[in-house]
Order: sequence, then C-alpha cells, then structure tokens
Amino acid sequence: EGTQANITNFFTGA
Amino acid sequence: MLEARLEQSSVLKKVVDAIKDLVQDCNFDCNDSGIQLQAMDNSHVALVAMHLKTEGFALYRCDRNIALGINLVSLQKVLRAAQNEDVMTLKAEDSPDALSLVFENSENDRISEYDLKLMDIDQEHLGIPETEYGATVKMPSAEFQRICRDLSLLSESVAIEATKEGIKFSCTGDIGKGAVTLRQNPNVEKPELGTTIELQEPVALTFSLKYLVNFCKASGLSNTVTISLSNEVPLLIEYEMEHGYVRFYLAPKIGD
Repeated sequence: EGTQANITNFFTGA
Repeated sequence: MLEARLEQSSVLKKVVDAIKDLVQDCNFDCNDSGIQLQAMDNSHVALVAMHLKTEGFALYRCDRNIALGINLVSLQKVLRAAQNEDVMTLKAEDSPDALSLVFENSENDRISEYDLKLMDIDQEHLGIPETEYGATVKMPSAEFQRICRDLSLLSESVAIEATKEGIKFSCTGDIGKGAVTLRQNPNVEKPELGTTIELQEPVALTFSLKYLVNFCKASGLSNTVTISLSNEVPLLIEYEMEHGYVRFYLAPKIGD
C-alpha cells in the first residue's frame, strides 16, 4: 500500500 | 479594522463544516483580497487552502492585515446560532482578542450578537508551487464523494490512474476489491453533471482514503469538484465557490 509521504516534503516553508 | 458582511451565513457555515475535521486551530488571514486560510492537518499529510474573495462580500473593509486565530470547533458553536439565510457581519479591531459576529434575519427583526475569543496561533505557511498537472478531472462532487465512501469500506488506500481511457479508482482490501472507472462524458445541457478529463500524460498514484473521505465534506460548497494529479506530487482537490475556493492537497503514498 506504500508509505505515506509528508506534505512538507513537497511544499517548502515560505 | 475588519468589517465583512456576507449576504448568506451559509457560505461560512459550509466552509467551516468542510475543514473542521481536518484542522482544529488556524489563522483566518484578512487583507484587501479577502479572507484566506492555510493549514496542515496534525500529521502533516494534508493541507487546506481557503479563499473568500472580497467580491463575495456585500461589504468588505480591511485597513491592514489581520490574523484571526480561531478554534474551528468554537467557531462552529457560534455559527450554529446563525440561520443559513441570515446576513452575517464579522468585525474585529486591528489587534483583536475577539471576533464579533452579528446575524440578522431577512425580515430585519432579529439581531443576534456573539463574540468569539481569539487565540495566538504560530502557524507555518507553506509555499505551494505552480504545477502543470498531468491529469485534471472535473466531475460532480456528489459522485466523487460516493466513490470515496464506497471504496473506503473496502480498503485504507485507493489507486487513482488517469489514462486516455478515463480515470480509474481502485482498491484492494481484506474482503475483496473494487474499482470505478469514469470515462469522459461532458454534459452539454448540465455541465455540472458531466465528467471532463484533460490528460497531458498518464498518471498513477496511491492515496489514503481516510483523507479523501474527509475532503468530501466540502461537497456542499460546489456541485463539481476538480481533481488534479501529477506523478509523485500531492493531489489537488478543489471546490470552487462563486467568489472563492476551498482546496485540499494530499501527499501520495510512495513505493511498497
């Protein structure tokens, strides 16, 4: 089923 | 100071209903473009972005940027006192410790006044890059909700595949497996009932159904939902309102 990725891995702090 | 009047309280009630199970405390950022919100869920898997544009307000005045730190459960308690058709006015000072909410019925013979205590919320804002998505699907929001609910009874995860054949939602669980494929089917007379698929490249991704079911609580905001997918980036689910939107981003499940 795969490992759940974290949204902060894709969207960086602004 | 902030003064913002909505012709119908139902707009804010629906927005809060849509996001309150995903995020608890968040800043409503008020500025000259309207009221915006961006927040992640506690596990940092999903992100919600909301914008109520100034055009959607019967009256809108915001002299300087104001962050209203709001507990959504508390806000919902106050909003229960507003009838859907009531005119709602939000007021706050420049450095507020409370948000004033006034609900007036259309007959103009009932005025309800509430104050909601605000909190200091140190919230991280993420930069969301402009993305050219591989596949963009527009479909009835009720149908997307039904698919997510049905598949969530079988499995924790759904595989979404977009190809030139259509978009396929499939899952496998302990009791069996299920799949729903939607083909492009524009409805000329009632576009909100049709399904359109724009495909730049085939996409295949896996997502947690728990989050998708949660996002579908926004179905009351719009008859249609737009699902945007690209390989190895978060899914975007958008509910567009007449003067604003609620967008949900969900990180994919990766590998085996």
